[in-house]
Amino acid sequence: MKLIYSIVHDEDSPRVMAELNKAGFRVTKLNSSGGFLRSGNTTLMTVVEDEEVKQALDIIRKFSSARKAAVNTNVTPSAAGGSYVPFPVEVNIGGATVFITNVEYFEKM
Amino acid sequence: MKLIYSIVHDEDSPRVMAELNKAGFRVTKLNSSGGFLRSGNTTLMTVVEDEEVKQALDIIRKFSSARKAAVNTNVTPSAAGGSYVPFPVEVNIGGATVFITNVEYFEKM
Amino acid sequence: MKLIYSIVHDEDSPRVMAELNKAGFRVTKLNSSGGFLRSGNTTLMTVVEDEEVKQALDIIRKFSSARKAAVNTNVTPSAAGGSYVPFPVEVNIGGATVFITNVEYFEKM
Ligand SMILES: Nc1ncnc2c1ncn2[C@@H]1O[C@@H]2COP(=O)(O)O[C@H]3[C@@H](O)[C@H](n4cnc5c(N)ncnc54)O[C@@H]3COP(=O)(O)O[C@H]2[C@H]1O
Ligand SMILES: Nc1ncnc2c1ncn2[C@@H]1O[C@@H]2COP(=O)(O)O[C@H]3[C@@H](O)[C@H](n4cnc5c(N)ncnc54)O[C@@H]3COP(=O)(O)O[C@H]2[C@H]1O
Ligand SMILES: Nc1ncnc2c1ncn2[C@@H]1O[C@@H]2COP(=O)(O)O[C@H]3[C@@H](O)[C@H](n4cnc5c(N)ncnc54)O[C@@H]3COP(=O)(O)O[C@H]2[C@H]1O
Repeated sequence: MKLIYSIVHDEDSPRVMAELNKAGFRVTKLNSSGGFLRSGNTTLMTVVEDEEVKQALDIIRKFSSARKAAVNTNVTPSAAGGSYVPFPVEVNIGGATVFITNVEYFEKM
Repeated sequence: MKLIYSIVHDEDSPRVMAELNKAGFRVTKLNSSGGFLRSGNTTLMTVVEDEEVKQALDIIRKFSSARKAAVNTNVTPSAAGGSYVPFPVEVNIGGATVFITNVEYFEKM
Repeated sequence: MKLIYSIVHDEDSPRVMAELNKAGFRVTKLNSSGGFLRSGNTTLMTVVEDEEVKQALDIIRKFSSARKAAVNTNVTPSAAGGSYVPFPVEVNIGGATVFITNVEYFEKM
């Protein structure tokens, strides 16, 4: 068996957990924070059978990868004056750091 | 050495920790929550010598296994009317998910 | 790659994280607490390349080891009466418990 750690953004964590559960995986959430940005993030632990690793990674990748999103800002690039015009800007969101360690023993008590 | 993770119910965690300490084990507690029930649970980390694994698992099993308990409910099964009669019902409590990874290096600084 | 866990005192954690980041390491912080003293402590997770383990351990050791510090108490040993005189006393502070597990797979998504 393997223990998959995934450090994901707080906004992505509910969806990743729900999708892992939907696929029959168990997942435990630990509240965490990063050293560099000092903002909160989420560390997920999922113990799976060896042959299920790829499927679990695919779910994590699909729902928490770094991606672009268009958000409306209230400031036009040439905000010389006048009324605010919503202006879509592309920003990077999400992103996951995933690592796997070997599980030597597993028991439900 | 081995790192034992035990995910236990919040109510069982103080007792499990105290019993591990009483037996001379060190233990660290992380607050966690489950993906499925979304309620809180507790993740314990205990690093032990290889030959102590069985003893540590016996303590965890003894104080956090899934078990039955009788609780008094206020509703009789045939609660047609009249006064509430305490009625003992058997419920499942506790339960632990335990997994072990290998520790390659250990140092007290 | 290796996963380095370091359980450090809360007061040492900001400095250890900053120094690891300054050296180019990534670090994730989990809030934790000890079983014995029941007070809070901090568990840091740092995944590094095999050949970087020694450098990361040197940083953790330098900024979180058990050490002596002089603190001023307000009570002289012979506090028979009279005014309080600041009296330096040597106390033990800090200390880290560090353990390392092997990382079989690492991916940034
Ligand atoms: N090898 C590893 N071991 C343990 N935890 C790891 C890790 N790699 C990543 N993490 C965790 O994942 C979070 C996001 O990392 P990411 O590399 O995507 O994004 C990072 C990275 O782009 C940058 N960064 C972090 N540390 C850096 C450093 N020492 N130098 C330059 N950039 C850094 O800042 C972003 C946020 O970092 P932050 O520390 O707040 O939060 C990190 C940290 O909590
Ligand atoms: N392989 C694993 N990897 C990582 N963490 C693990 C794990 N197995 C168990 N856990 C952790 O232990 C808690 C209790 O699991 P248990 O299997 O006893 O009890 C579970 C199980 O009976 C059921 N359950 C969980 N996920 C399920 C799923 N995908 N499908 C069906 N039932 C599920 O709901 C109960 C509560 O689950 P919840 O997620 O709230 O809380 C879980 C989770 O935090
Ligand atoms: N093998 C291990 N596995 C998992 N976590 C570990 C560990 N060794 C240490 N820790 C973690 O590091 C903290 C500091 O441990 P330390 O050994 O320096 O300092 C310890 C130790 O000197 C003493 N202590 C702990 N457990 C003891 C026990 N069962 N019997 C006697 N002394 C104990 O009390 C201090 C504070 O302990 P506390 O439990 O509050 O907090 C512990 C615990 O959270």
